[in-house]
Amino acid sequence: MEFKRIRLSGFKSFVDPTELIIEPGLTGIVGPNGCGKSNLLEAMRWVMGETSAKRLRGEMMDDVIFSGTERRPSRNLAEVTLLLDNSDRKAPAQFNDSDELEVSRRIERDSGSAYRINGVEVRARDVQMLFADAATGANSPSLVSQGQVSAFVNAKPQERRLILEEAA
Amino acid sequence: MEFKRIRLSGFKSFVDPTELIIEPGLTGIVGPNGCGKSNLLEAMRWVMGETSAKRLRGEMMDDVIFSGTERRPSRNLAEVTLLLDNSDRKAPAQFNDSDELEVSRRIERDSGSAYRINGVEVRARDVQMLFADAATGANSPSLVSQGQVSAFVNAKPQERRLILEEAA
Amino acid sequence: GRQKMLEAFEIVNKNFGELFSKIFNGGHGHLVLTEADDPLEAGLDIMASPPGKKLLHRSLLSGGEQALTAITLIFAVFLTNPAPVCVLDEVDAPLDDANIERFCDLLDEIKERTETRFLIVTHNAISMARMERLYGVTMSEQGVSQLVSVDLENTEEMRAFA
Amino acid sequence: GRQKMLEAFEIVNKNFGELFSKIFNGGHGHLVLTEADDPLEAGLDIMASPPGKKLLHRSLLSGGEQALTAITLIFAVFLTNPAPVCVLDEVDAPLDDANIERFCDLLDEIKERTETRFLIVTHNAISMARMERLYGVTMSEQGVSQLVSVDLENTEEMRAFA
Ligand SMILES: Nc1ncnc2c1ncn2[C@@H]1O[C@H](COP(=O)(O)OP(=O)(O)OP(=O)(O)O)[C@@H](O)[C@H]1O
Ligand SMILES: Nc1ncnc2c1ncn2[C@@H]1O[C@H](COP(=O)(O)OP(=O)(O)OP(=O)(O)O)[C@@H](O)[C@H]1O
Ligand SMILES: [Mg+2]
Ligand SMILES: [Mg+2]
Repeated sequence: MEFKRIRLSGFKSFVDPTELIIEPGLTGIVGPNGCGKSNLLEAMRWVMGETSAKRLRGEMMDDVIFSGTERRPSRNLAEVTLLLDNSDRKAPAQFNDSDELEVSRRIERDSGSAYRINGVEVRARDVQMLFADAATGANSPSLVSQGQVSAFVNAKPQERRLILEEAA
Repeated sequence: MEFKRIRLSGFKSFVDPTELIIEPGLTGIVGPNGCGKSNLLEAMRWVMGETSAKRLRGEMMDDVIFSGTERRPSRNLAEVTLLLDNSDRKAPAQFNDSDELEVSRRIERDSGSAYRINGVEVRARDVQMLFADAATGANSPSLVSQGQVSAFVNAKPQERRLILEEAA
Repeated sequence: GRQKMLEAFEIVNKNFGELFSKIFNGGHGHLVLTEADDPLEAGLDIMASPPGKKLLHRSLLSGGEQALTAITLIFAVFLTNPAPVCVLDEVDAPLDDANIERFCDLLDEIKERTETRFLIVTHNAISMARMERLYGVTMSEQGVSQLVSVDLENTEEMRAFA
Repeated sequence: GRQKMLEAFEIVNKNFGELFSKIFNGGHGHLVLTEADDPLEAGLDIMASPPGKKLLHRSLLSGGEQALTAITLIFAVFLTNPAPVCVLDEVDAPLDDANIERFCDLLDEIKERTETRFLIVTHNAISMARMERLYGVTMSEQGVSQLVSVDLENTEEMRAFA
C-alpha cells in the first residue's frame, strides 16, 4: 500500500477544499502557531478511522467540522479523502481488483460519520482493518501527535507495552 | 528581598562547587540537552524548601546527591546555598538584623536534610515561610519547570485554581 | 477569605485580558470561575479566542496557542504579586519565531514594571539574543556540569550552545 | 500469542540498542519486560544511560534525553514492521541543534531502509533544511487554513515559516 494524496474540505480550519500530495522521502510541513499544521495531520488520522474525539482535541466528533470565523459562517459537513496505491494488490478481496483505493469519510453535524472505499459505503471497522493489515492506522505508533513523545516518556510501563503490541 | 547568588556542590550533575551570580534583568541559561540547566534551576527550588522528590524528577530525595559517573565516584553529601539581600529589612524578626541572609540546605545520604539561615539551624518550615512572605518559594507560579506549561494547559479547572491562590 | 479570593480574581482577570491581546496581537481572553457558587471551591477556566477566530473549546487551540495562553496566565498572576525572582525552564519550546519575539517583549515589559530578576533556560537563538547576559552550562567532562560565561556579542559561540 | 510477543520484543530490543547508541553518539540503552512473568501481562520499561553517565532512574534524564529515548523506541518498533507512512508532529521541539542533526540522520537512514513516506511538522530551521520538500500552512484569511509550496532554496521564505 502506498499513500498518494489527501484531500480535505470543511475539516477544522481547512474550510476550503485542500489537497496535499504525499511524495516519497521526507516532506516537511511548516507554518506559524495556530495556522493548521496539526489539523492537517489529524485529518489523516480521522479518515483512517479514529474513533476518539478526545484524541483529535475535541469534545465530540462534530468538533472537526469547520465552526466558522468572524467572517465566515460555520459548515455542517466535513469530508476527507485519502488516495492509496494498490498495485501490490494486498487489499481485502472486495476492493482488490483496483490499482487505486479511494478511502473517504464524511461527517454531517448531528448525524455522525459515513465511510466509503471506492464509492462503496463501508463500516468504520472495514476502514480500520484495511489500514491495520498494512501496518498503519489511526493508532499506529507511526503517527506521533503533538506532545505525544513527552506523554510516552512519562507513561507507565503497562501503557508503553501497548506500543509493543503494534509490532507483534 | 533580592536574590544575589546561588552556590551548589554535589547537587545532581554539579559535583564540583559552582556559583551563579543572579543579576538584575534577563539572564539566559543555555547549553546542550542533558548538560545540567534544569538541574541548576532545581537546586534553587530545593534550597527554598521543595519537599517532593518527584517534583525534582527523583524517586527519593537522596536522588539529588551526585551519584557518580564512569570516572568519578558518587558523593554522600549535597549542599546548596542562596545569598539574599535583606536591606529592606522585611525578613522574620529573628533574622532581620542582617543586611544579608544566607539560606542553605544540606542533605546526607540516608540521613535527610538540614537547613540553616545565617549559620543557625532552622526547620524546613522556617525556610518555606521566609520565601512565602516574599511572594516566592518552591511552589510559586514564578518558578516554571520544564514541561509545566503544557501540564498547566491540560490541567483541570480545580488544579488551575491553585495558582490563583498564590496571588491572593 | 472569599472576598480576598474574588478581589484577586478580578485583578488577575484584568491583567490576563491585557496581556492576552498584547501577546496574541489581538483577539480576546478572559477567565471564569467555574463549577461552584463558592469561589473558594471553584475551578479556574480559561476562555481564549485568538484574533479572527471564534471562541472554541480550549482543547482545540494549537500547541503554541495553548502554551502562550498558559504563559499569559502565569504572568497575569505574577503581576498581581511580583516575586523577587522568576525562573522559566524552556517555556518557549513550542513557539514560532514571531511569538518568541512577542514573548520576549512581554519579558521586557514585566522587567520594567517590577524589580524581578529572571533566569531563562532556552535552546532558541532568538530568545538568547534578547537576553542581557548568557551563562552556558557544559559537560566537558562527561556527566559533570560546569558553568561558563557566554559572550552575547559572539554569535558563533552562542550558536554552539543552542 | 506469548511466543510472538517475546519474538517481537527481542527484535525491538535489538533495534532499540542499535539506534540508541547511534542517536546518542555512544551510551547504552535496552528494554525490559517488567512486573509479570507472563509477557502478555508485562509492562515495557526503558533503561537508558547516555554516554559517560551512570544508569539512573529514567525520570532523572533531561527533557531532551527523554524525548530522544522515546523517539528511539518509536523508531525501533517502526523498523520491525515498517508502515507506508510516518507522521511526526513537532517531535524535535525539545532537542538542541546537534541532536536535531542526529535525529535527521536517523530519518535519512530509516528512509533508506524502508519505503516509508514521511510527513514532518517542525518549527526548527535545521529540520526544515534537511527535508526534501516543504509545504507551508498559512492563514492569510484569519481562521482559514491554506496549503502552499515553500521553496527549499529560498532561505528567507523558509525562515518566515519557522
Ligand atoms: N472546527 C474548527 N473550525 C474552525 N477552526 C478550528 C476548528 N478546530 C480547530 N480550529 C482552529 O485551528 C487552530 C489550531 O490549528 P493547529 O492545531 O493545526 O495549529 P498548528 O499549526 O499545529 O500550530 P502549532 O504550531 O502551535 O502547533 C486553532 O486556532 C483553532 O481555532
Ligand atoms: N544525582 C545525579 N547525579 C549525577 N548526575 C545526575 C543526577 N541526577 C541527574 N543527573 C544527570 O543530569 C542530566 C540531566 O540534566 P538536566 O535535566 O539539567 O539537563 P538539561 O540541561 O536541562 O537538558 P535539556 O535541554 O534536555 O532539558 C541527566 O543526564 C542525568 O544523568
Ligand atoms: Mg500543532
Ligand atoms: Mg532541561
